[in-house]
Amino acid sequence: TDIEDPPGFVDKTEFLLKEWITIYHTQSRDLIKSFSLFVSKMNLYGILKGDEPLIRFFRHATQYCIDLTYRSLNDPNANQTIAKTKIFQWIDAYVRLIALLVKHSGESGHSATKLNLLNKVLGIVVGLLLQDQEVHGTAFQQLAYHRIFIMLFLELSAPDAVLENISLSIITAFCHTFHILRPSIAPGFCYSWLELISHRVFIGRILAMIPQQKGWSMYSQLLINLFKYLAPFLRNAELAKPVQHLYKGTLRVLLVLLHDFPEFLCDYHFGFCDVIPPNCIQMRNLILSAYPRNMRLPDPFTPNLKVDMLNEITTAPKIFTNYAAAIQPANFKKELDSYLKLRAPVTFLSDLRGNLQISNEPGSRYNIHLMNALVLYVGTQAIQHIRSKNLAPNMTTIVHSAHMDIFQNLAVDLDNEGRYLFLNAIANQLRYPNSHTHYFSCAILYLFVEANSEAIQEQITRVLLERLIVNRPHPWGLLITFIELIKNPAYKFWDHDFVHCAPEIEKLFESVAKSCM
Amino acid sequence: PLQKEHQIQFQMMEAAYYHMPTPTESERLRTYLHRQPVPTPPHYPQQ
Amino acid sequence: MVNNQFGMVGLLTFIRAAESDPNLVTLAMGQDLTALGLNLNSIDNLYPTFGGPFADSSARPQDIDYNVPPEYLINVSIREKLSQLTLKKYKDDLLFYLFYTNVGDFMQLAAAAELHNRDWRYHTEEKVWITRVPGMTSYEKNGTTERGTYYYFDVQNWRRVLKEFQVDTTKLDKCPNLNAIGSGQP
Repeated sequence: TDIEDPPGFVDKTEFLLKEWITIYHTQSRDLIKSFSLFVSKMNLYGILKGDEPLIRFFRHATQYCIDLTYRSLNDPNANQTIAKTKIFQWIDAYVRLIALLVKHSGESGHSATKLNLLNKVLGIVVGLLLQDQEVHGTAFQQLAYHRIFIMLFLELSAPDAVLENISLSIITAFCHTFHILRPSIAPGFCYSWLELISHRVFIGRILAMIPQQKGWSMYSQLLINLFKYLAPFLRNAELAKPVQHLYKGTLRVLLVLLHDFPEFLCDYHFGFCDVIPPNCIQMRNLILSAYPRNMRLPDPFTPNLKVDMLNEITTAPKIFTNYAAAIQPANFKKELDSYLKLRAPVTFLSDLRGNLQISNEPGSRYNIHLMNALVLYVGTQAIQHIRSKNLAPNMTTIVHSAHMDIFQNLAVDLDNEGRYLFLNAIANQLRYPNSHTHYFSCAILYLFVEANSEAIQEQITRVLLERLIVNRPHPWGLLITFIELIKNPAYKFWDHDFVHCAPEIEKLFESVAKSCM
Repeated sequence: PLQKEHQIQFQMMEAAYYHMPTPTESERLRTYLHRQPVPTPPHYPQQ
Repeated sequence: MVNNQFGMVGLLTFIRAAESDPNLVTLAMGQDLTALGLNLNSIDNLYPTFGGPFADSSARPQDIDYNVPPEYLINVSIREKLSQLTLKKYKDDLLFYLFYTNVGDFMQLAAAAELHNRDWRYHTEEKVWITRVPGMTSYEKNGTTERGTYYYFDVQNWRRVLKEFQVDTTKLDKCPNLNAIGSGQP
């Protein structure tokens, strides 16, 4: 940007841009013919002579649109609706030019030129947005950028043979752009960002139309960007209005995903729950409640439901997050693997807490990501271990193993905060009928029945109950685990003081029990 | 309490809250095509 | 018992706080997700009509822009070929529709003229259409003002509403002179 513009370049750009806007609005019927005439004029002006003038043209043209937007929106006499219409008439025309240039650039079979151009334009808009946010601060206006992104995406998503060929690359370019503009980087753009990534055409493309679900991992990354941004604001008990609004919008998007793409939430649940604060119980429940559409869930309230007779519990759920890689540092992973293999040295168990604790600051003592990854990794290893002995996981086969050593050690050795996070990591696996749900359900019940202190039992109850008293939805695995806990006399659930510690708590248990029994 | 970085992010979010995008801003403009445009009295609806 | 927020006492605190200030614990108690404007019982997918994260309802068919083949967009080429309208045949409702949706167009004037013929009057300051209530005679005249009960057309709710008015008749619009505009429409 520090290279001086050639003399008159900005005027040329402005002239061409205005010319195109006029063409767009007056010759809509045979726009393509006018477009080719216009391109030859661009060529005449030297704009298409190479990358550098073209980039310069786009930067000045985009800047022109943005300046127009600020002028119009900040004009106290202008009617806002009319101002926006005028801005959109301008921007939409400019975006159509970009789309036509992308579509017609390079040889029709070669997509590289087209995608290069698209990425250049997106890069310019991103650069201008971030600069603008820096300059204007809280006076930043997102409107122009919002309009450019959505209209460009709609233009490039129109049914068209050339564009269809490069649709995956187009969506990748936009995902990349939205990732760069994620709310923690561009907080002034956060509402537009959520509007863009949840636009029905964008969702339709990335989650439904791209074959072999190739868009899913990119979309999961965008959701993780959103959760990470929200997390610090959701830790507070009281949500400020702007946070509440963004949170509510996020719930709406998750509901659409739960309804239309439950498998997507199933496959990426671990990564999502890993960045959602533990106190966001309903939002986390919403993700954990997803189950594959072709699956019929047995009614969890069925008396004498024989969970271990369900054939789904032999199937491991897909998990597209590489949680094993999250177990750091490497030597800790090595020690873990050797302990799981050899069930020695015992010192591994006593060092466990030291690996998990990162500070003494209450509320942020532990490395939650490591805790979540460790729990899931140990659990999946346990299932494999039991299977290797031609057994199926149940309340007897899960005991007396290196895996259960680790869980029992965590239950005993961690303080209240650590234990709460540990139990949450287990409860995050109580989902739809699958081998993880079944194993972790057994594991948490086993920890309850074998607990050597009531505090462990109390916290197990707390973690399960707080997930049940929140508004729906509730994950299937959570329900069946809690029902088993309060119905099976082996757990002597009703004998514990914490069940009767206050009238409200007692009332809660009775109402849950009534609905279960 | 929020870290410094998050406080700044919150201020930006809060400012953005007052320029909330509306669903129509994500939809194409509808071009209203006159059949026979004529000047109408200013006190008639103009929009 | 566990004496901090990670045990039952912690949960109890939430529950009690929820009773006194629901806003305080929206995250822990959650909200009724069926009240977020999404038809969660829908057999069809929601995303094709999703109105956006900040919309309280799904997008209506008229809000959604469908990709239509350009050759379908013929309104530019056929607008001179449309058949003439005989507004006399239409009810008030349709006349109001034409008046409010054909802004800046001859059709707006034509609808106004027809409404004027049917004893509706457009108040130039209030910018509403009013008419006397049929059969009602108790209108007090006093120079250029007239007081009584009228119908006015409430465009927001799209219906006629009875209301007491004191009308300055000089503010009532004259009937548009369509011939003067010289376009030959009805």
